[in-house]
Amino acid sequence: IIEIKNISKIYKMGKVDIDALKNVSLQIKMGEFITIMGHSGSGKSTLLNIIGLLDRPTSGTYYFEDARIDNLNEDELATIRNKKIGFIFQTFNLLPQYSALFNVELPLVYSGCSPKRCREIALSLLKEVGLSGRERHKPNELSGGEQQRVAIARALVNDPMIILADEPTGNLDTKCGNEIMEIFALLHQEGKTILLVTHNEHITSFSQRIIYLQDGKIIEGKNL
Amino acid sequence: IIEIKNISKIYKMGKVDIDALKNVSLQIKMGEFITIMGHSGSGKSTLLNIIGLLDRPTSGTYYFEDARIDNLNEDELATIRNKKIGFIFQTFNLLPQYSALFNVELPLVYSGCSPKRCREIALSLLKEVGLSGRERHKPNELSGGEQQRVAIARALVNDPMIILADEPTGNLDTKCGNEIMEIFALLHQEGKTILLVTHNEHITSFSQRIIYLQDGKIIEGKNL
Ligand SMILES: Nc1ncnc2c1ncn2[C@@H]1O[C@H](COP(=O)(O)OP(=O)(O)OP(=O)(O)O)[C@@H](O)[C@H]1O
Ligand SMILES: Nc1ncnc2c1ncn2[C@@H]1O[C@H](COP(=O)(O)OP(=O)(O)OP(=O)(O)O)[C@@H](O)[C@H]1O
Ligand SMILES: [Mg+2]
Ligand SMILES: [Mg+2]
Repeated sequence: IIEIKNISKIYKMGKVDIDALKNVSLQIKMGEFITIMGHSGSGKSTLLNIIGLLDRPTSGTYYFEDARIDNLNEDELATIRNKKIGFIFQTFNLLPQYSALFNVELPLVYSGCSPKRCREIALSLLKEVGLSGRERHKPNELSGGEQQRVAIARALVNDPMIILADEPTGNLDTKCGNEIMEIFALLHQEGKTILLVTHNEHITSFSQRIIYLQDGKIIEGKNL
Repeated sequence: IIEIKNISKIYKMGKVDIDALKNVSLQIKMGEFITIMGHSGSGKSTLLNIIGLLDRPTSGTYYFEDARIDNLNEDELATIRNKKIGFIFQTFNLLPQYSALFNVELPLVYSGCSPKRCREIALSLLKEVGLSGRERHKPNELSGGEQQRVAIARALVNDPMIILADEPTGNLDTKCGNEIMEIFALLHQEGKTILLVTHNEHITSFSQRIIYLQDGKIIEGKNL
């Protein structure tokens, strides 16, 4: 379903270049649940952003459902992204001036459901991540873990085919984190493809495959 | 050194009140290293913000070094805060338009050291948290864990008497997280008072006392 070949990402910082990803190749099959681990700064978010079509590689090729997409324009990429990919950001990236409910509804509005239906779906997902009673709060009126859960609900509300989650339990207590992982496990059973970046060894057992990044290179994949 | 009595915090949200803290009392001695744990939304950040003089309680009294301070004005609170407290925020709160180095230097500038000395101290602390080579990056040019480490360096650069850390290892891999905890352990040996909020059971062994929050109440303290 996804194949990236020889992907490199270089951030140019004036005189210095940062080689965030070095010649990374990876194949992801439909319905796989993969965990990506590695040290802070090893390139995990960079890799996820490229896979999620939020960023372009400096070089290399990207095939999405067998079609070459690294050469598409921004609108074409956005269309694929909005229809097929749900992205949970490491730093949440919520709209600060809007409520949790509106933040979660927004992707639905674009997919054309009625306002009443949009609201129902959003409320149900907020309830599923344990945020009933917090729908009207703006992000700065929510705890860190609550903001993280709004970000999770927002990524799932459009029922995406592929879920990319960047440290989705980093601000959650163990119980809460496990509840989120149960949601991912259920979505996986429904056939979704999931890439999960985490530092938390305890949640790797939910996935079938672990990929390690070190200094921008994939150094090991373990099949479980 | 710090004593809070019957502290309550109510967030007013139009028709609904959120009782974030309910009648919390706590004594903290000079040189203690305390871990605060609890579910997402239990009131940990709210408690830390009040202890760190970043927020005012709705009711209750706060004694800091035996002096009543919950009735001081903003300038007086800011003076105590800048001199005595180093705060590591759960969501980093870095200045986005400035480099990591400048973000770390800023508290030093206020304390009146020479530009040359400020820079030396900031660079040395950035090195200590493993960020050599990333000093010139702005926050959005840093990984999540790197931003977190800039926030840590910034809190420590003024050599504060009290360190309040809100989930300081949430975005760090295990190795990196342990390196940060070693820094805290060293500071504790030097006589600093440390309050650390965390979800990570593995780092509680660094402290001598654990306080649990549940629905805004302190329900248990374990001495280790
Ligand atoms: N916009 C940018 N400009 C320059 N360098 C960048 C930029 N974004 C990231 N980097 C650098 O690229 C490297 C990889 O970053 P990335 O965010 O992918 O790491 P990560 O594995 O997600 O780390 P963490 O676990 O800390 O979140 C880091 O060393 C970072 O400093
Ligand atoms: N400004 C605010 N206005 C209204 N409610 C708020 C505000 N800030 C926090 N809250 C609510 O108060 C409760 C406690 O928040 P707090 O940030 O202290 O939780 P926490 O224990 O730090 O959680 P986490 O582990 O998720 O970071 C939460 O349920 C939150 O929704
Ligand atoms: Mg990252
Ligand atoms: Mg918090």
